[in-house]
Formats: sequence, C-alpha cells, structure tokens
Amino acid sequence: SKNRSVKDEL
Amino acid sequence: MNIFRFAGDMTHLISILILLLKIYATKSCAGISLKTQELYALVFLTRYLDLFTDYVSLYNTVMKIVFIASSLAIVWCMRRHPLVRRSYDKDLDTFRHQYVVLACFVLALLLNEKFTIQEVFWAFSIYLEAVAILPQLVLLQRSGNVDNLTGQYVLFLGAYRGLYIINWIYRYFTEDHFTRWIACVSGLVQTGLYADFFYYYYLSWKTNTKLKLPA
Repeated sequence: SKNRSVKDEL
Repeated sequence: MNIFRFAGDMTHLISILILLLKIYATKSCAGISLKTQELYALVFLTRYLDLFTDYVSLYNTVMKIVFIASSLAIVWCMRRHPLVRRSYDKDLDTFRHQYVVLACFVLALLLNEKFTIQEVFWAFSIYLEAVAILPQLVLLQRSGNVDNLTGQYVLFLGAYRGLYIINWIYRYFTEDHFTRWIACVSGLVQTGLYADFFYYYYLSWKTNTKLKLPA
C-alpha cells in the first residue's frame, strides 16, 4: 500500500 | 538502517531489560511509576498496529514484538505479581496520566500525516511517548533520591532518544525525501524532558553525592 508512508522505524 | 538508529534501538531495548531485571531480581518495583509503564505499553500497542499488515524487515517485526511483550510484562508484574505489586507505592504515583492520554489523542486528531485510523494512532503514539516519562520523573522528585537502577533506566531511555535524533539528522542529509516532522519535533520535546534529569544525574555523579532531585 504505497499511498501510506510505511513506517520503517520503531 | 544506520548505526545511530540501530544503537538507539539497542539502548531502548537495554532500558526495558534493565527494568525487567530489576523487578525480577529484587521482586520489587519501588521507585518505578506504573503509570509510565502503562503509557509505554499503550505507545507500543498503538504504534505497531501495522505489525501484521506492513512487513518492513524481520528485525523490525521481532523488535516490535519484543517491545510490546516486555512492556506488557512489566505492567503485568506491577499489577498482578503478588510479591511485586506490594512494593508499588501508588500514593506517590499520582500523576493524572489520563489527561495526558486525552491531550495526545486530540493533538493526533489535529496533527497527523493522513486522517486514517493507522496514521492517527501512529501520531498519537509518537506524542504519547514524548510525555510518557512524566509520571516517572514526578515519582522520582516525590521519592527524593533515585536509586541507581531507575537512574540508569532513564539514562538509557535518553540515550535512545538522543541517538534517534542523530539518526534523523543523518537520514535528512543522506536521503533526498526524508522528512518526519511529527516524530522529529516530538522526539526533540521528549529529549528536552530528559535533559533536566541528566543535568541532576551529572551533578550527583560529579559531586559524588546521592542524586537529590529538587522537590
């Protein structure tokens, strides 16, 4: 789901 | 993943393990604020809603599960464990954290990246983490001196936030489209909260006296 900025941090 | 962020995650993990060790070894939670631990559990539960929907990396998934499990374990110990719960000084842990939860939720409704359930709860968890330490700092001031384990706990938490801020600065300069205003601003506020604690911690270390926080 690219429209949501995927959170890559904890 | 850069070294600053990895070091930040590790110091964060260490701070939680220090607390678990202290509670497990001494079967006591004196000097620890249950309200702060409940707020941290809420931070992890609302931040990692994407645990099953977005797979970033095995590292991220494992760490999310460890953070959720360990924070719930601490809350469970302080509430349910027959020996530990006796040492919880609830008449000192009187910070009205429900107002903080409400304020953070309202702020998250107003200030978020996208008005969706996941994004609002993510922003909520970011704001909540910035103020979650308040009941613990209030408890430390009430109980006067801080025993070394709780002091180290806040020290590692501060190191985790400080390293994350360096990580954001690093990513800002190395990645073209990196912007995380919500996390950055909130992280700065949180680190500022710890700064006064560190100042007293440093003073006590320098003058080699028991740490006395100004009541």
